[in-house]
Amino acid sequence: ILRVEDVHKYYELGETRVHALRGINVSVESGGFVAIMGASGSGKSTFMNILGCLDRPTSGRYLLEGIDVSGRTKHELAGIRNSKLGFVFQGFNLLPRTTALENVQLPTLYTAINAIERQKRAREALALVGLAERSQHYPSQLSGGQQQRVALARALVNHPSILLADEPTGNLDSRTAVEIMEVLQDLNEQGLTIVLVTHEPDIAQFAKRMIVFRDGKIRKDDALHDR
Amino acid sequence: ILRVEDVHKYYELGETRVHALRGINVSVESGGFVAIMGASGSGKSTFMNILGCLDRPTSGRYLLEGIDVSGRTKHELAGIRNSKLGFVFQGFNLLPRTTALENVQLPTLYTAINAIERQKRAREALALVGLAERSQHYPSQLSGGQQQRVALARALVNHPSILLADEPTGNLDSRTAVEIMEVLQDLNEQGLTIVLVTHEPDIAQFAKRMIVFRDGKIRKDDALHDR
Ligand SMILES: Nc1ncnc2c1ncn2[C@@H]1O[C@H](COP(=O)(O)OP(=O)(O)OP(=O)(O)O)[C@@H](O)[C@H]1O
Ligand SMILES: Nc1ncnc2c1ncn2[C@@H]1O[C@H](COP(=O)(O)OP(=O)(O)OP(=O)(O)O)[C@@H](O)[C@H]1O
Ligand SMILES: [Mg+2]
Ligand SMILES: [Mg+2]
Repeated sequence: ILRVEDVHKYYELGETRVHALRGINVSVESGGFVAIMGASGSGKSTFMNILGCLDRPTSGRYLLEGIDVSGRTKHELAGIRNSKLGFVFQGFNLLPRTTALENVQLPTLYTAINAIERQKRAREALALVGLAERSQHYPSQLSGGQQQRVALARALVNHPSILLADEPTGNLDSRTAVEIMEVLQDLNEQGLTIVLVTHEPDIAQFAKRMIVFRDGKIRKDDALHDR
Repeated sequence: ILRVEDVHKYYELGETRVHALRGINVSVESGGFVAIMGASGSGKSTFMNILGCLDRPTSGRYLLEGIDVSGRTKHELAGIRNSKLGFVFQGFNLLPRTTALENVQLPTLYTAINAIERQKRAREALALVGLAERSQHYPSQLSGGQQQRVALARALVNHPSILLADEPTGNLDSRTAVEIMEVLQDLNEQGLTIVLVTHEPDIAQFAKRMIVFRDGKIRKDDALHDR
């Protein structure tokens, strides 16, 4: 469902150039569940942003459901992103002046569903992450872990076929993190393809496959069997 | 050095009221190293914000170096905060349009040191967290873990006597996290009092004492001996 071929990413910074991705080759099949790990600065978020069509590779190819997204316009990329992908950012990216419920609804505003269905889905997504009771709270009225879960609910509200989650449990205590991972496992068993970044080996074990990045390259790519 | 007596914190939210802290009693001696753990929403950040004079308890007393800070003006609180405390926020709070070096210098702007000393200290603090080479980069040009380390450097730049760090390693890979914790252990052995929040038991083990929060109360408070 996702295929990345010889992707390089350079960030140009005045006189310096950061070679963040150095020839990445990865395929993820429909229904896959991949955990990505690696050192700080090794290229994980850069890779995730490309998978999520939020950025472009400097060179290489990216095929999403067989479509080469390299040649797409920004408008087409936004359409692909909204209809297929759910994304959890490392920094959550919640709108500070909107409630949890409104934040979760945001991706639905770009679809053709009506207001009643929109709210219903947002409430279901908040309930899925254990925050049904906090729908009217603003991000500043929520703990770090609660905000993170709102971000996850927002990523799931359009029932995407692919979830890209950059550190979805970093601010959660172990028990809440396990609860969230069990929700994701259930969704994966129903067909959701999941690619997540985590620094926690315990969290990675919920996945079916682990990819380890190092200095912009993939260093390991193994199936996980005892979960 | 820090003493909290029967502190309660209520957040008023229209018709609801969140009882975030429910009678907290804690003392931390000079040179102490405390790790705070607990479930998402259990009151850790609320407690840290009170310790850091960023918020006030609804009731109870807070003595900081023998001074009852409850009765202080905002101006006096800001002065106490800037001269004694270093704070790492759960969400980093870096200024997006300023470089890493400028972000780290921010707390020094409120002191009487000159520009040369100011830059020297900021560079030393960045070197301490392994980011000497990235001083001219903006937060958007840094990975999540790199931003977190800039936030830690900023907390240390004024050589505070107390460091309050809310999840200082949540976005770091294990190896970088251990390096950071060793830096903090060294600083603690030189006299820095440290209170840190973490969800990672491995990180907590670097401390000398662990406090566990649950539903706004302290449930455990034990010295740690095998570190
Ligand atoms: N917008 C940008 N401009 C310039 N450099 C960047 C940018 N984004 C990331 N980088 C650099 O590219 C490299 C890879 O960054 P990336 O965010 O992908 O790392 P990461 O693996 O996600 O790290 P972390 O675990 O700390 O989140 C790092 O050296 C980072 O500083
Ligand atoms: N500014 C606020 N206004 C209203 N409620 C708040 C506010 N800040 C926190 N709360 C609520 O108070 C409770 C405790 O929050 P706190 O941020 O202290 O938790 P935490 O232990 O830090 O959680 P996490 O591990 O998720 O960061 C939570 O229910 C939270 O939603
Ligand atoms: Mg990252
Ligand atoms: Mg918190």
